[in-house]
Amino acid sequence: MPVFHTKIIESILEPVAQQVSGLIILHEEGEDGNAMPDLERPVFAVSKAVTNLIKVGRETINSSDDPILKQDMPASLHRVEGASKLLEEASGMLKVDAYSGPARKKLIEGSRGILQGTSALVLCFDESEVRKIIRECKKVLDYLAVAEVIETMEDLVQFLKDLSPCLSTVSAKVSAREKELTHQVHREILVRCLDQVKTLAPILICSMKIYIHILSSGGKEASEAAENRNYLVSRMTDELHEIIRVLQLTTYDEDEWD
Amino acid sequence: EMILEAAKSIAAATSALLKSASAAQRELY
Repeated sequence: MPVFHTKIIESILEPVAQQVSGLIILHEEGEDGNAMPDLERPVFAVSKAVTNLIKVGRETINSSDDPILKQDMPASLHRVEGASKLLEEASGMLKVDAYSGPARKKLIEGSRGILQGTSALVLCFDESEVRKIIRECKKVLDYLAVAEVIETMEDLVQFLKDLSPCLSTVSAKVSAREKELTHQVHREILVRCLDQVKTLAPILICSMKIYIHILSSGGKEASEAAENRNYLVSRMTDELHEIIRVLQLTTYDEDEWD
Repeated sequence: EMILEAAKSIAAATSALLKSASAAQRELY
């Protein structure tokens, strides 16, 4: 079971997570330990990277129109900033006493804080990106909801003009997201649902054409045609709801299921 | 995205720091 649910997040955080665990184990096993080297330079490099992240993070918050991101991201930035201070303090203490126990504890606490803060930050950003894809899915759902009031060819043409670009966007975005996921089952569900949506779309349009044709020629089978069209709408709606559900899952949710 | 790039830089810098810190401890074993 992968720990991080996207490849990019995994590639960023996994190496640090392993090293933090390694340092904790080493610290716990070797109480007194060797003398620590001078960590001023690597700690300075972290502080510099943190300063840049704070700047970029604030810009992201200011330019985003996502209220959840605006609400959640500042806490992660604060966490990373605080952790960076701990590392600076640890480095200062180790300069005075290279065997300092409290300095080692601060070093671990700071490293863990950097990992947790950065993790929360990229997850917050990732969730916001997922919400963007979900917004596109909901646009398609909104168009599907009006399928049953389309009764003329002119309206159907307009319906197609509106629906097609949204469907293309959903297809491209969900497909790209699926390739980013580390969880195989989630990937498979997204592929299957997206395939279904793409297969059902032209069948739905065909069923709408048939309904309009029967309606305009005064045929008796209009209600059957409407039923068929509504069935296709409901199938596509279900698939899109499933896509939305799976897009929001992380491996943590999966663990909870287990 | 810039935020992911910034996170990558932090991860790389923290990894380098932890390597230095862990190397000193590993010499014990």
